Parts: sequence; C-alpha cells; structure tokens
Amino acid sequence: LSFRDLARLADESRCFSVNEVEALFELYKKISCSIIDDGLIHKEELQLALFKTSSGQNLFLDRVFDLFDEKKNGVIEFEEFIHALSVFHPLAPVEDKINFAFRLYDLRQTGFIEREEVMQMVIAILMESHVELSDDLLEAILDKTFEDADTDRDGKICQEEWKEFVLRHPNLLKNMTLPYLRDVTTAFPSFVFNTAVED
Amino acid sequence: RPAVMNAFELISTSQGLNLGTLFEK
Repeated sequence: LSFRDLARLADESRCFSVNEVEALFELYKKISCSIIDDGLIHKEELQLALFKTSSGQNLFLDRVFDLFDEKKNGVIEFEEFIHALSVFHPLAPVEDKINFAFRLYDLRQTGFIEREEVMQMVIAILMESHVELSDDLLEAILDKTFEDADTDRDGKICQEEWKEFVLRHPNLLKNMTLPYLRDVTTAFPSFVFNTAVED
Repeated sequence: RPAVMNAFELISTSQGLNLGTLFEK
C-alpha cells in the first residue's frame, strides 16, 4: 500500500488516521491469510475469525460478508474492510450505523424489513444459541416487535420506522459500535515496522 | 402474558453480528 492509498483510505473513512489504517492492515493481513494465503478475506476466513470455526452456515455471517463485499466478487478487499469498519467507529455518525443495520436485516433487500425476515433471523439466532422456543412465544416476540416498530401497521418496517424504532431503543445499535476502533494502533503495534508516516 | 423480548434484541446477540471478536487475540 502506498502512502497515497493509505491517505485516501484514511480520508474517506473520516474516522481513521493513516497510522490507524496501517494498524487495521495488520489485522486485515492476519484474517486474510488464515486459510487461503492470497491477501483477500474469503467468507470462510471471516467465519473463522468470528466463530473460531470455518465450517457451517450462519445467516448473519452471510449478511455481514455481503455488506462488506461492496463489489460483490466474493472477497473482502482491504478498501472494503476499511469502508465497512469505519461505520463501527465510536465516532461514526449514528445515521450510518442505523442504515447499515437496516441493510443487514433487510435480508431480501427489498427496502423493508418484513415479518418473514425477522422470523427467519429469530429462528437463526435460536439455532445458533441452541435455544428452543414454542411457536406461540416466537409469534408473541414478533407481534410485540412489530407493534412497537411497524407504526403504520403494514406488516413491514420501512427505513423511517426503523430509524424511529432504534432511536427509542438505542441498545439495538450496541453491536454497531466497536470500542476497539478507538485504539487500534495500540492493539496492532506491529504496524510501526511498515509505517509510511510517523504521527 | 410474561414480558416478551424484542426480536432485534435477540438477533443482535448473534456471534456473526459481533465484530468485536475480530479484535480479540
């Protein structure tokens, strides 16, 4: 990566300094060489980093990977990694976090989060955590959620409703902020061996 | 009826959505 690339990425992110982009490159290198040593993050590598196993299917991993992979070419390039992670910075605009979460949960990318999609995600999280719920309780969870979020009662959550909903329940955005990003140069100090700029 | 959780509260606990794991050594 040239200094120009680093500076452009830092500038585009609006959150990271050049040194922080370099520190994130250390993390990127580690993930992108974990299974296929080609300097690109494949889904199995993201899965290994998040789940400590590279096998099995996970709906949420698929969604995260899909949103990171802007070019939709089946790998996460470093630029895409920085773009997506910048949304998770503690200082990133909350509007960006709200939109990113909406896109995550809008499984079929119809511009709405539909009841069917929420059902699918709840079933997926129950399977992931090996919890069983009765159909009645599952329906009750969905009813309650839609009573609260779907203010125009059309059976789906539009972007505006989503925004009002998460602003009323800010804890739903907790996983959209990574406190680690405040201090990446300390977490990955080895960037200093390759740095293009000294702060 | 007992208090019921918000669906998105449940969903947001997925390991796949908690990217902090990437930074854990």
